[in-house]
Amino acid sequence: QQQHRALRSKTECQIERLNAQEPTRRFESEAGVIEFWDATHEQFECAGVQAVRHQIRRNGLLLPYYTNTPMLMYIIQGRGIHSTVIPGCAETYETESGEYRTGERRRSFNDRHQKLRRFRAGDVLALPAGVTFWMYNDAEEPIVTVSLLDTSNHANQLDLTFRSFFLAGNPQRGLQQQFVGRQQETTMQERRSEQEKTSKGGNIFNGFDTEILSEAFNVDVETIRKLQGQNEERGVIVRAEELRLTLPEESEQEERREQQQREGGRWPLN
Amino acid sequence: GLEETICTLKLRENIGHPSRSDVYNPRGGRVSTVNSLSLPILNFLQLSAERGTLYRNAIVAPHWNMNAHSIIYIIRGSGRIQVVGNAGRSVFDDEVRENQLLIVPQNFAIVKRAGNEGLEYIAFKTNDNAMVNPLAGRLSALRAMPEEVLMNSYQISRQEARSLKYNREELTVFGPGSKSSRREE
Repeated sequence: QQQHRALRSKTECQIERLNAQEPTRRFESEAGVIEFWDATHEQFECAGVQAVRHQIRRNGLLLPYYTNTPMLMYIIQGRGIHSTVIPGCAETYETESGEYRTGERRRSFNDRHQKLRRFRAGDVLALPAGVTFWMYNDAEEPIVTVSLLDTSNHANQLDLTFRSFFLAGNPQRGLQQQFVGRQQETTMQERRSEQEKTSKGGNIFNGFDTEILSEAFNVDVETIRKLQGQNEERGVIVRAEELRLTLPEESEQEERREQQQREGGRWPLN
Repeated sequence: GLEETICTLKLRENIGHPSRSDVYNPRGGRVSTVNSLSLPILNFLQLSAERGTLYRNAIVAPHWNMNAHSIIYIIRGSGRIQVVGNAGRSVFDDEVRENQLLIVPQNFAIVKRAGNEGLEYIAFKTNDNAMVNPLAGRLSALRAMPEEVLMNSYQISRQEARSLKYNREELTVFGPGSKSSRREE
């Protein structure tokens, strides 16, 4: 990291003039758009950062992924639900509370998962490097976010290139790359060849042998093929209709509504 | 004085003896780790290590190193290692054997599977508190997500989502599955 910083201060930061930048790369998905600023621009290289903007339409699910850099995300518009999956943390959310009989626990198939959190416009989300993250738009209005990716952060031991590792979907398919703003033919050609090189990729499960994964998960090969998303064409923001997620505040609202009904509408109105 | 602190620093920690294991699965094997919590000088070095012994056909849960590179040296035995980079590209898929060394960059996903003679390795990690994030097993990333998120992400049924979450209860080291046993027969 020190070498990186020293190198930057000697070379990339010899800036004569600053320019306001707009996103230069655009990735369309089934239920949203991801736009990147040109990371090769000297301003970004000098600062050791990159930037990305997400637009997630109604019922859009940004598939689970992790990155090699810490990320600070600002919610410009909209609201929704997100979760960071922290290894080793307990699955503290259950769809229904467990029921007990005398001396034995009744067998139930309640879903359990780690904490889900609501966010709304104006929020800043802090996302550590290497931690899985997903978000869902359960509101009418599209979610618009802008994020800073700190590639020179000490948490990133790789080079200064931003990398995302998707746990689902097929990030290389179903995406149309467009170039807007400050375009140069050479840059386009470089990007195209880069895209061609990676066109056989997919989510991280896709790189593993199907049989080994089948054994590791103890599930059939067919399920693993779906996990690998080889035929996936939806991109990385997918439409997820009627995603019913358990959140405490919704349960409280429900309880309040029920109580209001029980009390014959005597709930104080503000 | 220095003689009270630096000069008396603990510099040694045995992670080779089975009784020291941090993870033990009688069907799969054992793993011992040393980090700056168990050997404080590693805080200065910003390094840690993991010693693994896998029994025949055992699997180390597919995982990625969140905050460190991992440099794996094969001490004994043989096995198959697969490493996957970003965009799902397989960057290594080969048999490894004694005396070989493999560098796995930070965030790249890896799975290890022991061969018929088992597999012993030492993995050096470039962080004094290296952390892994498993993809399968009791602490897996998939298990921590709601069923409905998995169903929509992978276009699978609720039953398939449940089997992905709950069919493997073990941690870190998995015993050979029924398929391995059948292959052996």
